[in-house]
Amino acid sequence: SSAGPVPSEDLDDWLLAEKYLRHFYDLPVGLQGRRGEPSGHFTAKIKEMQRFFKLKVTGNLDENTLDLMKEPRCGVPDVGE
Amino acid sequence: YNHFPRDLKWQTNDVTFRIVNYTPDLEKSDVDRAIRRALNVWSDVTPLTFKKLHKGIADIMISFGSREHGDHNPFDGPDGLLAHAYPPGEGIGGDTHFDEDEHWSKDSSTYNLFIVAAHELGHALGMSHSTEPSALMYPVYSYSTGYPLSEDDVEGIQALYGPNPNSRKVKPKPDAPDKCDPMLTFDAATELRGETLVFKDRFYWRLHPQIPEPEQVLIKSTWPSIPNKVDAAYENPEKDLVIIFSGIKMWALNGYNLVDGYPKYIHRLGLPKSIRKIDAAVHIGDTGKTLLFTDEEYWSYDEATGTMDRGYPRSIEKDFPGMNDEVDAAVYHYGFLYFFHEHVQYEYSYNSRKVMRILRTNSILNC
Repeated sequence: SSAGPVPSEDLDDWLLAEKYLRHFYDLPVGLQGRRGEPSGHFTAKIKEMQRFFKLKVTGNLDENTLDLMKEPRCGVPDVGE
Repeated sequence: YNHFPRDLKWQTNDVTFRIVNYTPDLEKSDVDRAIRRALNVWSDVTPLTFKKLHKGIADIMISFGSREHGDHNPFDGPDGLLAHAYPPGEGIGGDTHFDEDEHWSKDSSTYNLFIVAAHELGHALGMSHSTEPSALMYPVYSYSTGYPLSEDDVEGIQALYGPNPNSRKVKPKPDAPDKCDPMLTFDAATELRGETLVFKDRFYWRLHPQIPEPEQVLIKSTWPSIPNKVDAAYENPEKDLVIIFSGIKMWALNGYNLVDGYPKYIHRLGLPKSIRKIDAAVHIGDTGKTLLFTDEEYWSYDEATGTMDRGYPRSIEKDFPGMNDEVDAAVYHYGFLYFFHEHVQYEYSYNSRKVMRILRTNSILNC
């Protein structure tokens, strides 16, 4: 994996992001890596989400990305079928 | 806009719907009305017609449920997921589910059923999520008034079904402003407790000094009672207030909270009744004066006494040499006035009384 460390150390944030990306961006189960060592899949999905929402594409769980993941929204995935 | 894979759509323009159950949060008639209005949003711009069934299987089955509600796509309690819908097709296709753990309303107090229903019914007709922040099909909830569809939504649904052959004129919302448009103009700008807010159309950008990338937000999603268009704004740091102007009214904010007793008429500041809007406003902390710009003139308001200074209005061009004769927005930083006019920004030294630099308006938006 070429992914770098995740800035946010909060376990809740990591779990939120994993759940969010699995539900809305088709992150395959078991391929998210570990907190502090995210997999390339995880980082790629963060980037996909950041691209969708026109955030700065960093692949990191920065504040703007996490804030958006906490917003109330529609349950339909943003990508895929 | 986006469609679902294979551009799923109804193969007939005559679609049936049925409201299977009702939320206790609203009167039955309010739910019926919200759903009917939400369907009309889409039928107004397409050849689609919607017929209500009271029993049996309809194309679009609408229901309220919480947590696991029978489709193996559970909801999650209050907030988070609000609703979902399935793209056109047999069986569960078209079905629309609302999370009963949300509190549904017909105003801005909680999640507005009409707005969420219009979004979900978009899915039921074949629209997927849009990346356009101003679009109804943007995935994140935001409250807004007025016509709910943006140009992006109209383009998307008409790509599937074509336009309404008997259309009455609709006025879709324009797309969100692009911060890197070189011709970008501002409606208003102000400081707010160390951040800078820049207003444009129905949106504002929020700039934090330590975060290079500005955040774009719908005005209504932060302040539902402020109009969609802001003319001017300024911060009075001594009073910890931001005053927002729109037309002949003004609102006061303490932080992000609206202050009771507003809106008030702008004429309470001492402006003549002939003034119908303020183009720009800026507070000069060093002098305690607030400058209010209207057309080619400006006024000086003394915040301490709450009165308009004598000898005003005065000419912008005369008193600010090098500046254009009209102003769209203005902010004050460390002795410099930043005047925004069209796509140009003038850095004006208050002490030297001259323009020091000319920049693009959107240079403060990290472009």
